[in-house]
Amino acid sequence: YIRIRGLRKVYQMGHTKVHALDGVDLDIPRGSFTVLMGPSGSGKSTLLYLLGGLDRPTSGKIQVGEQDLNSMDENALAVYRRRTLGFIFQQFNLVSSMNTLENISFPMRFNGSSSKARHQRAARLLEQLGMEKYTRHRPTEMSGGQQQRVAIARALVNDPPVILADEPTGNLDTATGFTVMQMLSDLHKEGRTVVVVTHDPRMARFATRMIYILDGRLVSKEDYDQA
Amino acid sequence: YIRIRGLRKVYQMGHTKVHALDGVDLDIPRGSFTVLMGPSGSGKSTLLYLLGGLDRPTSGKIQVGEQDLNSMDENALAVYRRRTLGFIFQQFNLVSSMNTLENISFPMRFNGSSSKARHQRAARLLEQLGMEKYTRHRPTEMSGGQQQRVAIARALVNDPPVILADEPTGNLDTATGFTVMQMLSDLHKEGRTVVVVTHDPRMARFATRMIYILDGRLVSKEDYDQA
Ligand SMILES: Nc1ncnc2c1ncn2[C@@H]1O[C@H](COP(=O)(O)OP(=O)(O)OP(=O)(O)O)[C@@H](O)[C@H]1O
Ligand SMILES: Nc1ncnc2c1ncn2[C@@H]1O[C@H](COP(=O)(O)OP(=O)(O)OP(=O)(O)O)[C@@H](O)[C@H]1O
Ligand SMILES: [Mg+2]
Ligand SMILES: [Mg+2]
Repeated sequence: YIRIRGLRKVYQMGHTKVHALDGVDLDIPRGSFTVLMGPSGSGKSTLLYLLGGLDRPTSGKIQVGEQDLNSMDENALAVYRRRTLGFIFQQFNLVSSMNTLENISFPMRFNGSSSKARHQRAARLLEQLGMEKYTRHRPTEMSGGQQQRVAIARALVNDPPVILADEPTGNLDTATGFTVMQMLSDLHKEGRTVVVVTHDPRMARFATRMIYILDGRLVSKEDYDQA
Repeated sequence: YIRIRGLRKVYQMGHTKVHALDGVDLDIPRGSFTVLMGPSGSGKSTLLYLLGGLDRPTSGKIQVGEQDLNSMDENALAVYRRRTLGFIFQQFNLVSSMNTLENISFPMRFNGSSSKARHQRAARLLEQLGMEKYTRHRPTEMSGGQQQRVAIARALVNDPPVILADEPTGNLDTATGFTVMQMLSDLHKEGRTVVVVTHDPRMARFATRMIYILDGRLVSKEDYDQA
Protein backbone atom coordinates (compact mmCIF):
# COMPACT_ATOMS: atom_id res chain seq x y z
CA TYR A 1 0.00 0.00 0.00
CA ILE A 2 2.81 2.40 0.95
CA ARG A 3 6.08 1.66 -0.87
CA ILE A 4 9.25 3.58 -0.07
CA ARG A 5 12.38 2.96 -2.14
CA GLY A 6 15.85 4.48 -1.78
CA LEU A 7 14.55 7.44 0.22
CA ARG A 8 17.13 10.12 1.02
CA LYS A 9 16.90 13.53 2.63
CA VAL A 10 20.08 15.54 2.77
CA TYR A 11 20.41 19.02 4.28
CA GLN A 12 23.29 21.28 3.33
CA MET A 13 24.64 23.12 6.40
CA GLY A 14 27.45 25.39 5.32
CA HIS A 15 30.18 22.91 4.33
CA THR A 16 28.61 19.81 5.85
CA LYS A 17 25.86 17.55 4.62
CA VAL A 18 23.37 16.21 7.13
CA HIS A 19 21.97 12.86 5.98
CA ALA A 20 18.64 12.98 7.79
CA LEU A 21 17.52 9.92 5.82
CA ASP A 22 20.23 7.79 4.26
CA GLY A 23 18.55 5.32 1.90
CA VAL A 24 15.31 3.94 3.30
CA ASP A 25 13.39 0.99 1.79
CA LEU A 26 10.09 0.22 3.47
CA ASP A 27 6.73 -1.37 2.74
CA ILE A 28 3.76 -0.47 4.88
CA PRO A 29 0.83 -2.83 4.26
CA ARG A 30 -2.70 -1.49 4.17
CA GLY A 31 -4.38 -1.78 7.55
CA SER A 32 -1.15 -2.29 9.49
CA PHE A 33 -0.10 -0.59 12.75
CA THR A 34 3.55 0.30 12.39
CA VAL A 35 5.55 1.64 15.31
CA LEU A 36 8.80 3.46 14.48
CA MET A 37 11.38 3.89 17.23
CA GLY A 38 14.83 5.45 17.21
CA PRO A 39 17.07 7.89 19.10
CA SER A 40 16.50 11.61 19.06
CA GLY A 41 17.74 12.96 15.72
CA SER A 42 17.65 9.62 13.90
CA GLY A 43 15.23 10.74 11.14
CA LYS A 44 11.76 9.74 12.38
CA SER A 45 9.99 13.09 11.87
CA THR A 46 11.75 13.50 8.54
CA LEU A 47 10.40 10.14 7.36
CA LEU A 48 6.89 11.03 8.50
CA TYR A 49 7.02 14.46 6.84
CA LEU A 50 8.02 12.90 3.52
CA LEU A 51 5.30 10.23 3.84
CA GLY A 52 2.85 13.01 4.54
CA GLY A 53 3.86 14.92 1.42
CA LEU A 54 4.86 17.87 3.62
CA ASP A 55 8.37 17.93 2.17
CA ARG A 56 10.16 16.45 -0.82
CA PRO A 57 12.96 13.87 -0.69
CA THR A 58 16.44 14.56 -2.04
CA SER A 59 16.06 11.28 -3.94
CA GLY A 60 14.08 8.05 -3.85
CA LYS A 61 10.36 7.40 -4.24
CA ILE A 62 7.22 7.13 -2.19
CA GLN A 63 4.09 5.46 -3.48
CA VAL A 64 0.84 5.58 -1.54
CA GLY A 65 -1.70 3.31 -3.20
CA GLU A 66 -1.76 4.42 -6.84
CA GLN A 67 -0.15 7.79 -6.16
CA ASP A 68 3.50 8.57 -6.71
CA LEU A 69 4.21 11.50 -4.41
CA ASN A 70 7.23 12.73 -6.38
CA SER A 71 5.18 13.27 -9.52
CA MET A 72 2.55 15.33 -7.71
CA ASP A 73 2.61 19.12 -7.66
CA GLU A 74 1.80 21.22 -4.58
CA ASN A 75 -1.94 21.25 -5.25
CA ALA A 76 -2.11 17.51 -5.77
CA LEU A 77 -0.15 16.97 -2.55
CA ALA A 78 -2.54 19.24 -0.69
CA VAL A 79 -5.49 17.16 -1.90
CA TYR A 80 -3.65 13.95 -0.95
CA ARG A 81 -3.05 15.26 2.58
CA ARG A 82 -6.63 16.42 2.99
CA ARG A 83 -8.24 13.21 1.74
CA THR A 84 -5.93 10.45 2.81
CA LEU A 85 -4.04 11.56 5.89
CA GLY A 86 -4.44 12.57 9.47
CA PHE A 87 -1.14 14.02 10.72
CA ILE A 88 -0.37 14.46 14.43
CA PHE A 89 2.63 16.78 14.72
CA GLN A 90 5.37 16.39 17.34
CA GLN A 91 5.00 20.08 18.14
CA PHE A 92 1.23 20.25 17.61
CA ASN A 93 1.22 23.08 14.99
CA LEU A 94 -2.10 24.48 16.22
CA VAL A 95 -3.22 27.87 14.93
CA SER A 96 -2.68 30.21 17.86
CA SER A 97 -5.41 32.63 16.85
CA MET A 98 -8.08 29.90 16.74
CA ASN A 99 -9.75 28.16 19.65
CA THR A 100 -10.02 24.38 20.07
CA LEU A 101 -13.23 23.97 18.07
CA GLU A 102 -11.93 26.13 15.24
CA ASN A 103 -8.61 24.29 15.14
CA ILE A 104 -10.36 20.92 15.01
CA SER A 105 -12.93 22.03 12.43
CA PHE A 106 -10.30 23.40 10.09
CA PRO A 107 -9.69 20.14 8.14
CA MET A 108 -13.45 19.63 7.78
CA ARG A 109 -14.00 22.71 5.66
CA PHE A 110 -13.60 20.82 2.39
CA ASN A 111 -15.32 17.52 2.94
CA GLY A 112 -18.84 16.90 1.85
CA SER A 113 -20.34 15.68 5.12
CA SER A 114 -23.08 17.71 6.74
CA SER A 115 -22.11 20.39 9.21
CA LYS A 116 -24.10 18.50 11.87
CA ALA A 117 -22.25 15.20 11.33
CA ARG A 118 -18.92 16.97 11.46
CA HIS A 119 -19.68 18.73 14.70
CA GLN A 120 -20.91 15.55 16.31
CA ARG A 121 -17.72 13.83 15.33
CA ALA A 122 -15.59 16.66 16.73
CA ALA A 123 -17.57 16.61 19.97
CA ARG A 124 -17.17 12.85 20.36
CA LEU A 125 -13.41 12.98 19.81
CA LEU A 126 -13.01 15.77 22.34
CA GLU A 127 -14.97 13.78 24.87
CA GLN A 128 -12.85 10.66 24.35
CA LEU A 129 -9.77 12.82 24.95
CA GLY A 130 -11.19 14.50 28.05
CA MET A 131 -11.17 17.86 26.32
CA GLU A 132 -14.90 18.70 26.07
CA LYS A 133 -14.55 21.66 28.46
CA TYR A 134 -11.90 23.29 26.29
CA THR A 135 -13.79 24.09 23.07
CA ARG A 136 -13.34 27.85 23.49
CA HIS A 137 -9.74 27.79 24.73
CA ARG A 138 -6.97 29.00 22.48
CA PRO A 139 -3.61 27.16 22.49
CA THR A 140 -1.88 29.61 24.87
CA GLU A 141 -4.72 29.05 27.33
CA MET A 142 -4.09 25.32 27.56
CA SER A 143 -1.43 23.04 29.01
CA GLY A 144 1.09 21.19 26.81
CA GLY A 145 -0.79 17.93 27.02
CA GLN A 146 -4.13 19.63 26.29
CA GLN A 147 -2.69 21.19 23.12
CA GLN A 148 -1.37 17.79 22.13
CA ARG A 149 -4.85 16.31 22.51
CA VAL A 150 -6.38 19.05 20.36
CA ALA A 151 -3.79 18.22 17.69
CA ILE A 152 -4.81 14.57 17.93
CA ALA A 153 -8.52 15.37 17.58
CA ARG A 154 -7.80 17.57 14.57
CA ALA A 155 -5.89 14.77 12.84
CA LEU A 156 -8.75 12.29 13.36
CA VAL A 157 -11.79 14.47 12.69
CA ASN A 158 -11.92 13.71 8.95
CA ASP A 159 -11.76 9.95 9.63
CA PRO A 160 -8.72 9.54 7.41
CA PRO A 161 -7.66 6.10 6.08
CA VAL A 162 -4.00 6.76 7.01
CA ILE A 163 -2.89 8.19 10.36
CA LEU A 164 0.66 9.47 10.83
CA ALA A 165 1.41 10.26 14.48
CA ASP A 166 4.69 11.87 15.55
CA GLU A 167 5.22 11.21 19.28
CA PRO A 168 1.51 11.70 20.13
CA THR A 169 1.91 11.01 23.87
CA GLY A 170 5.11 12.89 24.72
CA ASN A 171 3.34 15.50 26.85
CA LEU A 172 0.73 13.24 28.39
CA ASP A 173 0.59 11.51 31.74
CA THR A 174 0.52 7.71 31.78
CA ALA A 175 -3.25 7.31 31.91
CA THR A 176 -4.07 9.88 29.22
CA GLY A 177 -1.27 8.54 27.03
CA PHE A 178 -2.79 5.10 27.28
CA THR A 179 -6.20 6.44 26.25
CA VAL A 180 -4.61 7.87 23.11
CA MET A 181 -2.88 4.58 22.31
CA GLN A 182 -6.20 2.76 22.69
CA MET A 183 -7.88 5.23 20.34
CA LEU A 184 -5.23 4.71 17.67
CA SER A 185 -5.48 0.96 18.14
CA ASP A 186 -9.28 1.01 17.82
CA LEU A 187 -9.03 3.05 14.63
CA HIS A 188 -6.53 0.49 13.37
CA LYS A 189 -8.86 -2.39 14.18
CA GLU A 190 -11.55 -0.65 12.13
CA GLY A 191 -9.26 -0.90 9.10
CA ARG A 192 -7.05 2.15 9.05
CA THR A 193 -3.34 2.25 8.37
CA VAL A 194 -1.48 3.72 11.32
CA VAL A 195 2.16 4.77 11.61
CA VAL A 196 3.26 5.96 15.05
CA VAL A 197 6.63 7.45 15.94
CA THR A 198 7.19 7.10 19.64
CA HIS A 199 9.75 6.82 22.42
CA ASP A 200 7.16 5.02 24.58
CA PRO A 201 7.72 1.26 24.62
CA ARG A 202 4.10 0.70 25.68
CA MET A 203 3.02 1.47 22.12
CA ALA A 204 4.67 -1.76 20.97
CA ARG A 205 1.83 -3.93 22.22
CA PHE A 206 -0.53 -2.41 19.64
CA ALA A 207 1.87 -2.79 16.73
CA THR A 208 1.51 -5.32 13.93
CA ARG A 209 5.07 -4.31 13.06
CA MET A 210 8.03 -2.56 14.75
CA ILE A 211 10.67 -0.69 12.76
CA TYR A 212 13.87 0.79 14.09
CA ILE A 213 15.92 3.67 12.76
CA LEU A 214 19.49 4.81 13.50
CA ASP A 215 21.23 7.70 11.75
CA GLY A 216 18.71 7.84 8.91
CA ARG A 217 18.69 4.10 8.18
CA LEU A 218 16.37 1.29 9.13
CA VAL A 219 18.07 -1.37 11.24
CA SER A 220 17.16 -4.69 12.84
CA LYS A 221 15.91 -4.87 16.43
CA GLU A 222 19.22 -6.52 17.41
CA ASP A 223 21.31 -3.65 16.04
CA TYR A 224 18.95 -1.12 17.62
CA ASP A 225 19.13 -2.79 21.03
CA GLN A 226 22.91 -2.92 20.90
CA ALA A 227 23.31 0.68 19.80
CA TYR B 1 14.36 27.65 51.33
CA ILE B 2 11.30 27.86 49.04
CA ARG B 3 8.06 28.46 50.92
CA ILE B 4 4.71 28.48 49.13
CA ARG B 5 1.54 29.38 51.05
CA GLY B 6 -2.07 29.47 49.85
CA LEU B 7 -1.05 29.73 46.20
CA ARG B 8 -3.90 30.26 43.76
CA LYS B 9 -4.03 30.94 40.05
CA VAL B 10 -7.44 31.55 38.55
CA TYR B 11 -8.13 32.27 34.89
CA GLN B 12 -11.36 33.93 33.80
CA MET B 13 -12.71 32.33 30.61
CA GLY B 14 -15.91 34.09 29.58
CA HIS B 15 -18.34 33.07 32.33
CA THR B 16 -16.23 30.29 33.83
CA LYS B 17 -13.30 30.40 36.20
CA VAL B 18 -10.46 27.94 35.68
CA HIS B 19 -8.70 27.16 38.98
CA ALA B 20 -5.31 26.22 37.58
CA LEU B 21 -3.91 26.22 41.15
CA ASP B 22 -6.42 25.86 43.94
CA GLY B 23 -4.60 26.60 47.21
CA VAL B 24 -1.09 25.12 47.28
CA ASP B 25 1.09 24.93 50.41
CA LEU B 26 4.57 23.58 49.83
CA ASP B 27 8.06 23.72 51.30
CA ILE B 28 11.03 22.91 49.12
CA PRO B 29 14.21 22.46 51.19
CA ARG B 30 17.49 23.79 49.91
CA GLY B 31 19.45 21.12 48.04
CA SER B 32 16.47 18.82 47.56
CA PHE B 33 15.44 17.01 44.35
CA THR B 34 11.67 17.31 44.11
CA VAL B 35 9.72 15.45 41.45
CA LEU B 36 6.20 16.71 40.69
CA MET B 37 3.77 14.39 38.92
CA GLY B 38 0.16 14.83 37.89
CA PRO B 39 -2.25 14.38 34.98
CA SER B 40 -2.21 16.64 31.96
CA GLY B 41 -3.87 19.94 32.91
CA SER B 42 -3.44 19.51 36.67
CA GLY B 43 -1.40 22.71 37.20
CA LYS B 44 2.26 21.62 37.04
CA SER B 45 3.51 24.16 34.50
CA THR B 46 1.48 26.87 36.25
CA LEU B 47 3.19 26.08 39.56
CA LEU B 48 6.62 26.14 37.93
CA TYR B 49 5.90 29.44 36.15
CA LEU B 50 4.89 31.09 39.41
CA LEU B 51 7.96 29.67 41.19
CA GLY B 52 10.06 31.03 38.36
CA GLY B 53 8.59 34.50 38.70
CA LEU B 54 7.33 34.29 35.11
CA ASP B 55 3.77 35.00 36.15
CA ARG B 56 1.97 36.34 39.23
CA PRO B 57 -0.42 34.37 41.43
CA THR B 58 -4.05 35.38 41.90
CA SER B 59 -3.37 35.09 45.65
CA GLY B 60 -0.96 33.44 48.08
CA LYS B 61 2.77 33.89 48.55
CA ILE B 62 6.07 32.51 47.36
CA GLN B 63 9.29 33.04 49.23
CA VAL B 64 12.64 31.97 47.78
CA GLY B 65 15.33 32.37 50.41
CA GLU B 66 14.99 35.95 51.63
CA GLN B 67 13.00 37.11 48.62
CA ASP B 68 9.24 37.51 48.58
CA LEU B 69 8.29 37.21 44.92
CA ASN B 70 4.98 39.09 45.29
CA SER B 71 6.70 42.22 46.52
CA MET B 72 9.16 42.30 43.62
CA ASP B 73 8.61 44.42 40.53
CA GLU B 74 9.35 43.24 36.99
CA ASN B 75 12.99 44.31 37.08
CA ALA B 76 13.63 42.60 40.40
CA LEU B 77 11.98 39.43 39.10
CA ALA B 78 14.18 39.56 35.98
CA VAL B 79 17.29 39.74 38.18
CA TYR B 80 15.98 36.89 40.35
CA ARG B 81 15.45 34.71 37.26
CA ARG B 82 18.85 35.53 35.84
CA ARG B 83 20.82 34.94 39.03
CA THR B 84 18.97 32.19 40.81
CA LEU B 85 17.18 30.06 38.25
CA GLY B 86 17.69 27.80 35.33
CA PHE B 87 14.31 27.16 33.65
CA ILE B 88 13.73 24.32 31.19
CA PHE B 89 10.47 25.00 29.35
CA GLN B 90 8.01 22.28 28.32
CA GLN B 91 7.92 23.78 24.84
CA PHE B 92 11.58 24.82 24.75
CA ASN B 93 11.02 28.55 23.99
CA LEU B 94 14.20 28.83 21.92
CA VAL B 95 14.75 31.97 19.85
CA SER B 96 14.11 30.85 16.28
CA SER B 97 16.41 33.44 14.72
CA MET B 98 19.42 32.32 16.80
CA ASN B 99 21.52 29.20 16.40
CA THR B 100 22.32 26.73 19.20
CA LEU B 101 25.42 28.55 20.46
CA GLU B 102 23.64 31.91 20.46
CA ASN B 103 20.60 30.49 22.23
CA ILE B 104 22.78 28.91 24.91
CA SER B 105 25.00 31.96 25.34
CA PHE B 106 22.05 34.29 25.78
CA PRO B 107 21.76 33.90 29.59
CA MET B 108 25.51 34.41 29.97
CA ARG B 109 25.49 37.95 28.66
CA PHE B 110 25.12 39.45 32.12
CA ASN B 111 27.30 37.33 34.35
CA GLY B 112 30.81 38.38 35.20
CA SER B 113 32.68 35.23 34.22
CA SER B 114 35.23 35.44 31.46
CA SER B 115 34.09 34.83 27.93
CA LYS B 116 36.49 31.89 27.76
CA ALA B 117 35.06 30.18 30.87
CA ARG B 118 31.53 30.64 29.58
CA HIS B 119 32.28 29.14 26.21
CA GLN B 120 34.04 26.18 27.76
CA ARG B 121 31.04 25.57 29.95
CA ALA B 122 28.65 25.78 26.98
CA ALA B 123 30.85 23.38 25.00
CA ARG B 124 30.97 20.86 27.84
CA LEU B 125 27.20 20.88 28.33
CA LEU B 126 26.61 20.39 24.61
CA GLU B 127 28.99 17.46 24.61
CA GLN B 128 27.28 15.81 27.58
CA LEU B 129 23.99 16.13 25.71
CA GLY B 130 25.39 14.77 22.42
CA MET B 131 24.79 18.10 20.72
CA GLU B 132 28.32 19.29 19.91
CA LYS B 133 27.74 19.01 16.14
CA TYR B 134 24.74 21.34 16.29
CA THR B 135 26.29 24.65 17.38
CA ARG B 136 25.38 26.40 14.12
CA HIS B 137 21.91 24.88 13.71
CA ARG B 138 18.85 27.02 14.25
CA PRO B 139 15.77 25.51 15.97
CA THR B 140 13.90 24.75 12.72
CA GLU B 141 16.95 22.81 11.54
CA MET B 142 16.85 20.42 14.46
CA SER B 143 14.65 17.58 15.64
CA GLY B 144 12.26 17.96 18.59
CA GLY B 145 14.58 16.17 20.99
CA GLN B 146 17.58 18.20 19.80
CA GLN B 147 15.73 21.45 20.49
CA GLN B 148 14.82 20.14 23.91
CA ARG B 149 18.49 19.45 24.65
CA VAL B 150 19.47 22.96 23.59
CA ALA B 151 16.84 24.30 25.98
CA ILE B 152 18.37 22.16 28.73
CA ALA B 153 21.90 23.39 28.03
CA ARG B 154 20.68 26.99 28.06
CA ALA B 155 19.05 26.53 31.48
CA LEU B 156 22.25 25.08 32.96
CA VAL B 157 24.91 27.30 31.39
CA ASN B 158 24.88 29.90 34.18
CA ASP B 159 25.28 27.18 36.81
CA PRO B 160 22.16 28.30 38.68
CA PRO B 161 21.51 27.27 42.31
CA VAL B 162 17.87 26.40 41.50
CA ILE B 163 16.81 24.35 38.46
CA LEU B 164 13.14 24.23 37.40
CA ALA B 165 12.56 21.61 34.69
CA ASP B 166 9.17 21.22 32.98
CA GLU B 167 9.00 17.77 31.37
CA PRO B 168 12.64 17.86 30.21
CA THR B 169 12.63 14.38 28.61
CA GLY B 170 9.26 14.33 26.82
CA ASN B 171 10.81 14.34 23.34
CA LEU B 172 13.80 12.16 24.10
CA ASP B 173 14.41 8.48 23.53
CA THR B 174 14.99 6.29 26.56
CA ALA B 175 18.78 6.48 26.54
CA THR B 176 19.07 10.24 25.98
CA GLY B 177 16.32 10.85 28.54
CA PHE B 178 18.31 8.89 31.08
CA THR B 179 21.42 10.96 30.35
CA VAL B 180 19.45 14.11 31.14
CA MET B 181 18.13 12.63 34.39
CA GLN B 182 21.66 11.74 35.40
CA MET B 183 22.85 15.28 34.66
CA LEU B 184 20.11 16.78 36.83
CA SER B 185 20.90 14.29 39.57
CA ASP B 186 24.63 15.09 39.44
CA LEU B 187 23.88 18.81 39.68
CA HIS B 188 21.66 18.03 42.66
CA LYS B 189 24.42 16.02 44.35
CA GLU B 190 26.68 19.06 43.95
CA GLY B 191 24.25 21.02 46.09
CA ARG B 192 21.66 22.52 43.79
CA THR B 193 17.93 22.62 44.40
CA VAL B 194 16.11 20.81 41.61
CA VAL B 195 12.37 20.69 40.84
CA VAL B 196 11.37 18.44 37.95
CA VAL B 197 7.89 18.12 36.47
CA THR B 198 7.66 14.84 34.63
CA HIS B 199 5.37 12.10 33.40
CA ASP B 200 8.32 9.68 33.42
CA PRO B 201 8.28 7.40 36.47
CA ARG B 202 12.02 6.71 36.03
CA MET B 203 12.73 10.18 37.43
CA ALA B 204 11.45 9.04 40.82
CA ARG B 205 14.64 7.17 41.63
CA PHE B 206 16.59 10.45 41.75
CA ALA B 207 14.07 12.27 43.93
CA THR B 208 14.56 13.13 47.59
CA ARG B 209 10.85 13.93 47.53
CA MET B 210 7.80 13.16 45.35
CA ILE B 211 4.79 15.48 45.17
CA TYR B 212 1.52 14.80 43.42
CA ILE B 213 -0.99 17.25 42.01
CA LEU B 214 -4.62 16.82 40.92
CA ASP B 215 -6.86 19.65 39.71
CA GLY B 216 -4.60 22.36 41.09
CA ARG B 217 -4.12 20.82 44.56
CA LEU B 218 -1.38 18.76 46.10
CA VAL B 219 -2.54 15.28 47.13
CA SER B 220 -1.07 12.23 48.81
CA LYS B 221 0.43 9.40 46.78
CA GLU B 222 -2.54 7.19 47.76
CA ASP B 223 -5.10 9.67 46.41
CA TYR B 224 -3.00 10.16 43.27
CA ASP B 225 -2.72 6.41 42.63
CA GLN B 226 -6.43 5.93 43.06
CA ALA B 227 -7.40 8.85 40.82
N1 LIG C 1 -4.07 31.39 29.94
C1 LIG C 1 -4.94 30.46 30.39
N2 LIG C 1 -6.27 30.69 30.36
C2 LIG C 1 -7.14 29.77 30.81
N3 LIG C 1 -6.80 28.58 31.33
C3 LIG C 1 -5.48 28.28 31.38
C4 LIG C 1 -4.48 29.19 30.91
N4 LIG C 1 -3.27 28.61 31.08
C5 LIG C 1 -3.49 27.39 31.63
N5 LIG C 1 -4.82 27.20 31.81
C6 LIG C 1 -5.46 26.02 32.39
O1 LIG C 1 -4.87 25.78 33.67
C7 LIG C 1 -4.81 24.36 33.92
C8 LIG C 1 -3.40 23.98 34.32
O2 LIG C 1 -2.51 24.18 33.22
P1 LIG C 1 -0.99 23.69 33.30
O3 LIG C 1 -0.33 24.17 32.03
O4 LIG C 1 -0.36 24.13 34.57
O5 LIG C 1 -1.14 22.11 33.30
P2 LIG C 1 0.01 20.97 33.34
O6 LIG C 1 -0.16 20.20 34.59
O7 LIG C 1 1.34 21.58 33.07
O8 LIG C 1 -0.42 20.03 32.12
P3 LIG C 1 0.48 19.19 31.04
O9 LIG C 1 0.96 17.97 31.76
O10 LIG C 1 -0.52 18.90 29.97
O11 LIG C 1 1.59 20.09 30.58
C9 LIG C 1 -5.27 23.67 32.64
O12 LIG C 1 -6.59 23.19 32.81
C10 LIG C 1 -5.22 24.76 31.59
O13 LIG C 1 -6.23 24.61 30.61
N1 LIG D 1 16.18 21.97 8.14
C1 LIG D 1 17.20 21.17 8.58
N2 LIG D 1 18.49 21.52 8.30
C2 LIG D 1 19.50 20.75 8.74
N3 LIG D 1 19.35 19.60 9.42
C3 LIG D 1 18.10 19.21 9.73
C4 LIG D 1 16.96 19.97 9.33
N4 LIG D 1 15.84 19.34 9.79
C5 LIG D 1 16.27 18.23 10.44
N5 LIG D 1 17.62 18.15 10.40
C6 LIG D 1 18.45 17.08 10.97
O1 LIG D 1 17.99 15.82 10.45
C7 LIG D 1 18.13 14.81 11.46
C8 LIG D 1 16.81 14.08 11.64
O2 LIG D 1 15.85 14.95 12.17
P1 LIG D 1 14.42 14.41 12.64
O3 LIG D 1 13.61 15.61 13.05
O4 LIG D 1 13.84 13.55 11.59
O5 LIG D 1 14.79 13.52 13.91
P2 LIG D 1 13.84 12.68 14.89
O6 LIG D 1 14.20 11.25 14.75
O7 LIG D 1 12.41 13.07 14.66
O8 LIG D 1 14.28 13.19 16.34
P3 LIG D 1 13.43 13.46 17.70
O9 LIG D 1 13.19 12.11 18.31
O10 LIG D 1 14.39 14.29 18.51
O11 LIG D 1 12.18 14.19 17.33
C9 LIG D 1 18.60 15.51 12.74
O12 LIG D 1 19.99 15.28 12.92
C10 LIG D 1 18.33 16.99 12.47
O13 LIG D 1 19.29 17.82 13.10
MG1 LIG E 1 11.00 14.12 15.75
MG1 LIG F 1 2.65 21.48 31.49
